[in-house]
Amino acid sequence: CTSIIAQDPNGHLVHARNLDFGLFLGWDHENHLRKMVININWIRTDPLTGKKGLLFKSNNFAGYIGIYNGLRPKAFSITANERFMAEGGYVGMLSYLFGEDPNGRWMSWLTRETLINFDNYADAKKHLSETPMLSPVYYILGGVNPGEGCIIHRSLNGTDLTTSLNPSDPESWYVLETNYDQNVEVLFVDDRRTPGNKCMQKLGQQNVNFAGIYNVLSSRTTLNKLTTYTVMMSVEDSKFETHLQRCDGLCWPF
Amino acid sequence: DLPAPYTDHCILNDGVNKYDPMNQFDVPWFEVDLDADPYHRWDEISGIYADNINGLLGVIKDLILPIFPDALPFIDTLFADIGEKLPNPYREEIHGIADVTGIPIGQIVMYNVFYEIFTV
Repeated sequence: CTSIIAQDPNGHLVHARNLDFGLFLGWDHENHLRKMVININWIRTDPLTGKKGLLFKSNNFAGYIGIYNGLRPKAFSITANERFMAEGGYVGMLSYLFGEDPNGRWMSWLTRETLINFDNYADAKKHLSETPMLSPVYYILGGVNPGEGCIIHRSLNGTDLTTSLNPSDPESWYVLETNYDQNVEVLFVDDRRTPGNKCMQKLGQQNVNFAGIYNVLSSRTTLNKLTTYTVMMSVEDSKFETHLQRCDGLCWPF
Repeated sequence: DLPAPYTDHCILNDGVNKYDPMNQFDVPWFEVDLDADPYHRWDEISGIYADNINGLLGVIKDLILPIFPDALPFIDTLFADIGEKLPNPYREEIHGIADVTGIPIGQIVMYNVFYEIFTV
């Protein structure tokens, strides 16, 4: 997977991601995964006004109730990228099963819970950073105001590292996360970071918009055989688009 | 760098624009009502996509069963047990999806905790 949050020269944020999924599982992306991608408007009655309305948006695979990508209008957006650690999901699952960690959250349900319960970037960041969970993950969190964008490196009981947009630094107008810690070199056979960074530099901050970021995410090897869809999000104007993706021809397998 | 022809390639160097906003409409929109009974929240989606979900899980079964022929009852039991320990509203939602699709609860649980399994 590859997630990007970028800020244009006027402070507008675009948050996007490629979902790469299904390695070694034998799924036919065309007939299985892509046909099951749906967008969801989550609606609820506002306890203050009594009116039913949109709470947040997400996309899902049908039948999957957790959330990998979501946007709460005028508040924040989240994507989740897989993080591999020695103390991985099996440790959390066993702890949960044996009752040692009954309050640990399943990854995609913590995302959903955050989208339901919080209405601003700071609170969402705190909740995603501090809540005990059952598996490591990278949460990529974007906001509505300039500079609101970060990568939260989650382990089961805390946050190991948080890297953020820094609008005052001319080199930090975007953050890009694949499946490696930001302070660690990527595996050379699984390098989507270097191609992604090169393409973002080619794009330039002045061209940050849906088209520009989509083209970065449509470039090899950021785009690869496992890429199922690209999500484009703008919290400011509540735009949420899911585009089915495919990498035809000779593409790197992951 | 990866060997050719797998070398990375930024399409911006070609002056190409692959973004077409109309393509977003290939993906359908649904509503999930958080005021509704959790058991019934997913009825519409589960009904429409029952065969797709079954097909997806079928591939996993085809992958596992040739190696571990007796794995299916174990999976159904283990993940059904996990399902009973899940907090609400998730437990009720998963039960609802299993009943509408006709897929055993353990397999729907497995599908829904796939991230945690995959990190193994």
